[in-house]
Amino acid sequence: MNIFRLTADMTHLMSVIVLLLKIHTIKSCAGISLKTQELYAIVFTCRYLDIFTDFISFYNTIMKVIFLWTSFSIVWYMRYHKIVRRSYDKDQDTFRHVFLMLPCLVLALLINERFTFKEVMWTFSFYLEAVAILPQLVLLQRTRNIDNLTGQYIFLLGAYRALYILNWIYRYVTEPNYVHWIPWMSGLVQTLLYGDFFYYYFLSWKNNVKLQLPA
Amino acid sequence: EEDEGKHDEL
Repeated sequence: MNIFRLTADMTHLMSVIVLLLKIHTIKSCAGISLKTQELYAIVFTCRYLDIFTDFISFYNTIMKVIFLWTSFSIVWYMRYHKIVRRSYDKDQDTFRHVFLMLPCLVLALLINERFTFKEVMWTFSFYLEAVAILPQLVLLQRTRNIDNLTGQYIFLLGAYRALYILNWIYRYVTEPNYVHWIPWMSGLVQTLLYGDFFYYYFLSWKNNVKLQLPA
Repeated sequence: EEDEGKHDEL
């Protein structure tokens, strides 16, 4: 474990907590894409299939449980909670996630480190996570109103992956033959997709104006 | 940390 990875995991945890706080305290999910939240629940399910078979460390297992529990809780809140679901903007959140899942599944079947079920699912989860934010970014472009909590949630979600890239550089430099092209390429694409959001988020922070994404 | 075939990152 290195400081980059620990900070990354904590940033990721913070993003989920910010979102859960928003939904749980003000009972609203305005501006949040259910599609992205469902994709994240699928990402964690496919990535943590080894939760019962491969014990890495208590930290690793506890964090996997937290990410699985929180991602499914958010989907449950947005779908079934009688108050929260009213603020879900289903007419605007129309990104069809099958368009993201199928190519990622095909790619995972073609490009993976080992052709086993668990490994293909693990690989699929990295490709899918790279693009899972797209429905959310599309929704932001459409609704244009980004409240602070949503903006912070997306910022933290993007920052965690950028920190993982620092972790991967650090491990590549310090650990002999540590090479994992699949997470590296996926993580790079994921971080780049946040690029323009980071740019506008930084501008809104610098000019102290409300965050607005161009149409 | 990384045994063969195990993924030690979240």
